[in-house]
Amino acid sequence: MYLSELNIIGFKSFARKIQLRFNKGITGVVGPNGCGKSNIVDAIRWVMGEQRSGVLRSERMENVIFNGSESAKPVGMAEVSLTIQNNKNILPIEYTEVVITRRLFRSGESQYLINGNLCRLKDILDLFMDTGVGPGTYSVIELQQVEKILNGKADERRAIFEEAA
Amino acid sequence: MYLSELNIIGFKSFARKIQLRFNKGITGVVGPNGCGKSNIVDAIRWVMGEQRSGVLRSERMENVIFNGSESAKPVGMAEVSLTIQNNKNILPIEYTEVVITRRLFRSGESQYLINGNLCRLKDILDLFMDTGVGPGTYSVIELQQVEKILNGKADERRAIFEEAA
Amino acid sequence: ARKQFLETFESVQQNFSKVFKSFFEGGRASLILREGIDPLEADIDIYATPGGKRLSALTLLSGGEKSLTAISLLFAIYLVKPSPFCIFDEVDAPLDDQNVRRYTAALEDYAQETQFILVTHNKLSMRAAQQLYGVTMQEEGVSKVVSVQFEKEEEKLVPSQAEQQ
Amino acid sequence: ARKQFLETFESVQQNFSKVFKSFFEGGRASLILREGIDPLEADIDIYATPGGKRLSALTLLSGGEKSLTAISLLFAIYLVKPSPFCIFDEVDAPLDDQNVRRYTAALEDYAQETQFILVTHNKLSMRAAQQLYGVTMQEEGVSKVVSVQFEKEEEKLVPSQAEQQ
Ligand SMILES: Nc1ncnc2c1ncn2[C@@H]1O[C@H](COP(=O)(O)OP(=O)(O)OP(=O)(O)O)[C@@H](O)[C@H]1O
Ligand SMILES: Nc1ncnc2c1ncn2[C@@H]1O[C@H](COP(=O)(O)OP(=O)(O)OP(=O)(O)O)[C@@H](O)[C@H]1O
Ligand SMILES: [Mg+2]
Ligand SMILES: [Mg+2]
Repeated sequence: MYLSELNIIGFKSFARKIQLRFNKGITGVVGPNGCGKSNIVDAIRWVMGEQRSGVLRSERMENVIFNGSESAKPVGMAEVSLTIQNNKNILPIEYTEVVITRRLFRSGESQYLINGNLCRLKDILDLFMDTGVGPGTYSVIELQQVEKILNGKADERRAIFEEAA
Repeated sequence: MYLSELNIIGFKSFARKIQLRFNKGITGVVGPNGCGKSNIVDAIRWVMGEQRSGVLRSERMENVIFNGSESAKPVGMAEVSLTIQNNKNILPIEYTEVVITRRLFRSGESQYLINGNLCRLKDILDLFMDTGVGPGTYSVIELQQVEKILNGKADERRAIFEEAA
Repeated sequence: ARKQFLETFESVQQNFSKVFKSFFEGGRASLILREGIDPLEADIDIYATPGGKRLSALTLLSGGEKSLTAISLLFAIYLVKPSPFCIFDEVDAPLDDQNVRRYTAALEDYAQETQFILVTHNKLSMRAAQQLYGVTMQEEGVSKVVSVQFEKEEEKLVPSQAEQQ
Repeated sequence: ARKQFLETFESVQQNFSKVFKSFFEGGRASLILREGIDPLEADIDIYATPGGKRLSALTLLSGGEKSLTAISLLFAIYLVKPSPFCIFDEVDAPLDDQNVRRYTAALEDYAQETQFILVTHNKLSMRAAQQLYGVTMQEEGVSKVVSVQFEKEEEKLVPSQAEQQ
C-alpha cells in the first residue's frame, strides 16, 4: 500500500488548491521556514482521522481552516483528499485505489468520504486499523517525538512497543 | 569584559588538557555529533559556579569527571580554568585579568580559585553578580531553552525579564 | 498477549542492537525490560554506548547521539512490523553530515518495503530523495507547491523540467 | 521596583517589535502585560505575526518561526542590558538559510559590544565567525580541540595554518 496523491484546499496555509503526487520511494518536502511543509504533514494526519487538535498545533479544530492573510480572504471550508494504492490489499476494502476525503466547515460541520461516498469518521479509522498507520501510530514522526522517546516517561516508550506487538 | 582563554582537563570528555583562546568577536565551535562541543559549554557554566547537575545533563555532579573510555582510564579530578579580561572593570575586583578555576575530586571534594588563590564558591558567584553572566542568567542559551520561551509557562518568560530589570 | 509482547520485545531488542551498531561504529546498545514486574506493565530501559565510549547515563549523550539512538529504536520497531509508509518531519535536524548519510542509507534500504516522505532542510537528505517538492509562499500567507530538483553540482533547488512547461 | 520593571518592559517591548520586524519582513509582534494584576506578578503574553500572515495562535507557527520569534525576544532583552558575552548552542538548527543570515547579521551588529561563542553545525553561522575551533574525538572517547578555518570555496573545515606548524 502506498500514497499516490494528496489534494489540499482551504486547510491551514493552503488557501489555493495544491496537489502532490508521490512515487513509491523516498519523497522530500523542502522549503523555507513557515512556508507550509509541516502543514502538509498535518493534512495527512488530519485526513486519516486525527482528532487531537493539539497534534495539529491548533487550540481548536476550527483553526485548521485557512483563516486569511494579507493577500487572501479566509475561506469557509478545509478539504483534504488522500489517494492510496491498495495494491497489496492491506486495506480491508474491495477497491485497489482508495480516496479518503475529509472536510470541515466553519459551522463546525464535518464530512468524511471514502471514494466519494459519505461515511463516518469511524469508517475511516476502521480502514486503517491494524495497518500500522493512522492517528496514534508512529508512522508520522517529528523531531520532538524523537527526543521524547529517550527523555520521556517510560509509558511513551511502551506505547510504541505495544503498537508493534 | 570578555573571555580570553579556557583550559579544561578531566572534565567530561576532555581527558587530556585542551586550551581555547577566544578573540573579542564571534567564535564558532564545530565538529561531529558527540565530539564534545556542548561539553565545552558545560565547562564554562560549571566553572562560573553552576550547581544544578541537571543543567549539565548529569544525574550527579560527580558525573562531570572524565569516567574513562575504550582508550583512556577514568581520572580522579575535573578542572576548568576560565581567563576573563576585566578591561572595563565590570568585575568587582582589582585585577585586569581574572582567572577562575574550579576543581572536583572523586572524593566529592571541591576547590575554587580566583587568580590562584583558594576561595569559596560564593566568592565566584559574587564576582558575577550584576554582570548579566553566570548561573541562572541567559548568557548561555541552547535550543531547548529557546523553544521553552514560547511554549513554556509564563514564569520562565518573566524570569528573563526580571533578570534584565 | 504476554507471550506476544515478549516475542516482539525480543525481536525489537535484537534489531535495536544491530541498527545502533550500524549508526554508531563500535557502539553497543540494549533494551532491558525491568525485572520483577509483569512484562505487560514493566518499564523499558535503554542502554546505549556510542563507539569507543564508556556506558554512562543517557542524559550525558549529546543532542545528536540522543536523536540517533531514538531513531535506532524507531527503526528497530519498524523492522519488526514495517508500516506501508512513514513520514519524518525534520528528524535529521540535530545530525551531522556523516550521521545523516547513515540515516538516509538505512532509509534507502527500507524503501523497498516502505514509502518515505521526508520534510527536511538538510541537503544530504534531499539528495537521497527520488523526487522533491518545494513549498513556497510567493503569495503572502498562501502556500504553493512545485516539483523541484536538486542540482547536485550547485547544491541548490531548481524547478523541475515538468514545471517549466 | 515596580517602576523599574515597567520601564524595562517598555524598552524590551519596543526592541522586540523592531528585532522581530528585521527578522520577519513585514511582520509585526508585541508583548502584552496581562491586565488587572500587579505588574510584578502578571504573565507576559507574546503576539507574533510573520510577514503577510494573519495573527493567530503562537502554536500554529512553524518550528523555525517559533525559534526565530524566541530569538527576537532574547535579543530584545539583550539590547536593554547587553551581557559581556553570550554563548549559543545550536540555536540556529531549525532555521533556513535566509533566517540564519539574518540571525548572524544581528550577531555581527551586537558583536561590537558583546563576545559571542556559537556552537553550530550550520555553514552560514561558521562563515560569520572570525575564528573557529573544531572539536574531534580521534582518540576514542577523548575530545580534542584544533583551530580550523572555513574554506569558503569548498565549504569545508580545514586545520588552521597555526596548527600545521
Ligand atoms: N488556518 C491557517 N490559516 C492560515 N495560515 C495558517 C493556518 N494555520 C497555520 N498557518 C500558517 O502556516 C505557517 C506554518 O507552516 P508550517 O508549520 O507548515 O511551516 P514549515 O514549512 O514546517 O516551517 P519550518 O521549516 O519552520 O518547520 C504559519 O506561519 C502559520 O501562520
Ligand atoms: N564524564 C564523562 N566522561 C567521559 N565522557 C563523557 C562524560 N560526560 C559526557 N561524556 C561524553 O561526551 C559526549 C557528549 O558530548 P557533547 O554533548 O559535547 O557533544 P556535542 O559535540 O555537543 O554533540 P552534538 O552535535 O550531537 O550536540 C557523550 O558521548 C558522552 O558520553
Ligand atoms: Mg515544520
Ligand atoms: Mg551538543
